[in-house]
Amino acid sequence: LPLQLKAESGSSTDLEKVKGYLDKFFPIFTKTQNLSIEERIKEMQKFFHLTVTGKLDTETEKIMKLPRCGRPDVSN
Amino acid sequence: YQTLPGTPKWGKTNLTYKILSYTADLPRRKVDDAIKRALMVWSDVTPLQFRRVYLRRADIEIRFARREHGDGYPFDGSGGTLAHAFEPGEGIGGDAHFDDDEKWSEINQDINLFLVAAHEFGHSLGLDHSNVTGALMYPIYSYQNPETFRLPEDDRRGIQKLYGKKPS
Repeated sequence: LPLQLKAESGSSTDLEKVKGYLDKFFPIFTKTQNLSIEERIKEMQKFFHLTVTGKLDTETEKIMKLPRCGRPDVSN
Repeated sequence: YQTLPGTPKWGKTNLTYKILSYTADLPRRKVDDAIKRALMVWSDVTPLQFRRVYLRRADIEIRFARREHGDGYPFDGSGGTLAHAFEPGEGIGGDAHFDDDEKWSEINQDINLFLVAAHEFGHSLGLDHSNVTGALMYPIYSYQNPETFRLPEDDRRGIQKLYGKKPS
C-alpha cells in the first residue's frame, strides 16, 4: 500500500500524489541529486513563499490542489 | 521574473499564430477574441507583432485537447493543470495547449481563457514562471476581471528584457 503522508491538517494525502506533484513541477534534474521528500517539499515551499517546514502542512497541501499552469516551476 | 534556461527567444518580432481547435464552452468568436487580446498583452509593451494565419504552419499554434494529446504531457481532467505551452522554437516550439476538461469562460469565475492564454503566451515568448505573487507568470491561477487587467511590472520587465520596449 502506498505510504500515507499524514498532513498536519489530519487529512491523509497519498505520498504518491505529493511525489507526483513534485516530480512534475519541481523535478530533479540529475541522478546524483538524491533529495528526500522533505527537502523537495522545502524547495516548493520556498518558491511559493510558504513557511519552510519540509512537512505537508495545510498551506502546502492547499497550494498543491490549486489550478495552475502545467509547466514546471524550476528549470534545468 | 525568470527567462527560460538558455534564454530561448524568437529571432524576429513578426510572429504568426493559428487556432487549430476550439472548446465547446465558448462561441468561436469569443475564443478568437480572447486569444487576440491575450497576445496583445505582450505586443502592447514590446516590438512584437502577431498575425493570424489559417492555412499554413504558424509560429504559435493553439489548440484545446484532453488527456494525452500527442506531446507527451497529458492533461489531467478538470482542475489541476489548466494548460501548458512550449518555449520559442521550431515545430512544437511556441505552441499553447488548453485542457478542454476545464470549463472555459469569458468573464465569470470559471477558468478565464484570456488570463490563462496570456500566461501561456508568456512561455511561448520565452518567459518562465515567476515566484512573484500577483505576477501574470506566477504558476497558480487566480481570477481577476479581464476587463481591467494590466500587465504587472514584473512581467513587463521580463518580456522587455527579451525583446526590448515598444518603439514610441
